[in-house]
Amino acid sequence: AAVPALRASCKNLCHRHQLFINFQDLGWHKWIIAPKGFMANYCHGDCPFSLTTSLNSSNYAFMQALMHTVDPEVPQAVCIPTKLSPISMLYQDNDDNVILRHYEDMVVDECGCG
Amino acid sequence: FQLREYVFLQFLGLDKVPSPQKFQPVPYILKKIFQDQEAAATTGVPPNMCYVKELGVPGNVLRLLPDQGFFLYSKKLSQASPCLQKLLYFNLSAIKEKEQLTMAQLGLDLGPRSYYNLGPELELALFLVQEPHVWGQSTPTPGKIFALQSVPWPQGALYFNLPDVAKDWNDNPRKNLGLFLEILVKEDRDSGVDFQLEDTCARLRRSLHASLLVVTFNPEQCPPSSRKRR
Repeated sequence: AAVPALRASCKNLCHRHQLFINFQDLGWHKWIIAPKGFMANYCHGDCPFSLTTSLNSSNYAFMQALMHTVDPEVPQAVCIPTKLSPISMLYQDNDDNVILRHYEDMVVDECGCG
Repeated sequence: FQLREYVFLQFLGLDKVPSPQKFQPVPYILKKIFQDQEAAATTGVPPNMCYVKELGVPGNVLRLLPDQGFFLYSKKLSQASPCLQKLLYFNLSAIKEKEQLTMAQLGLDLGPRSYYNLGPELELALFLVQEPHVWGQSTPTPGKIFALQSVPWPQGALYFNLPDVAKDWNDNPRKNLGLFLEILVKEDRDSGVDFQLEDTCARLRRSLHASLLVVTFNPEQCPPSSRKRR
């Protein structure tokens, strides 16, 4: 029989949070031509057992969450990105070269318990 | 923060924070590729980051290298002597070892296209420099010729694809002695327009802007596209 999981309020559950990276905040606007910043986002929140059966989680997260309910010594599954996308950056290096480069896995599109 | 910044810079392929004195002009083609990638990202369809469809070549890093060469001045300007002689040099050291060069395009911007103050017709010759410049020698020994063409002036930008030369320079940096550009003014007796040679050449020197667009492909960042599962 499934052990009744504590009802975690939705807002604490694992989900994607917005995070805008403004290059000016980092002082990088002096050499990054474009973009001025980008929406990177991040994952945060609890992964109770009930969630691992619904959210796009992995099997091992399901087993780990199950074992956590039996033995709290086993850590809970964690909230991680499950879908990422790249961005392109236009910047200037120390030799005055203008460089356009693509970077994988810079934006978090979806989160899940892993 | 400095440590994390250093790690991020390494990730960008940089060894320290760039501190450009002034931003170089960004050519239309780089802006267009950047905007196309941004537009594709908003559609949710992940764009292919390892193929530059606007140029039709594989690549995930595009670099516009500014010309670091210098003008050569001939003693006396005459109709027969070249109006402009320039050694063009491009520093390819930013290209990392494991990157494969897939395209190298020389851009010669002769100044804005305009049909009002028409200049004389120009004869443009582009050579590969294959011997080191001997001091005191007025011009480098021109090697293999790349281009010899007449262009009406003002012409805007001219483009020359030099993949093999750039690959050779990248593989053997010592061979990178640059290119030698020579522009003559073609006398046009029947136009009846008298061009002041000095002014014409001075205007040409002011407006000439050379750059090398290099596209490279990093196999470590661009795994061979996995075969589509049936």
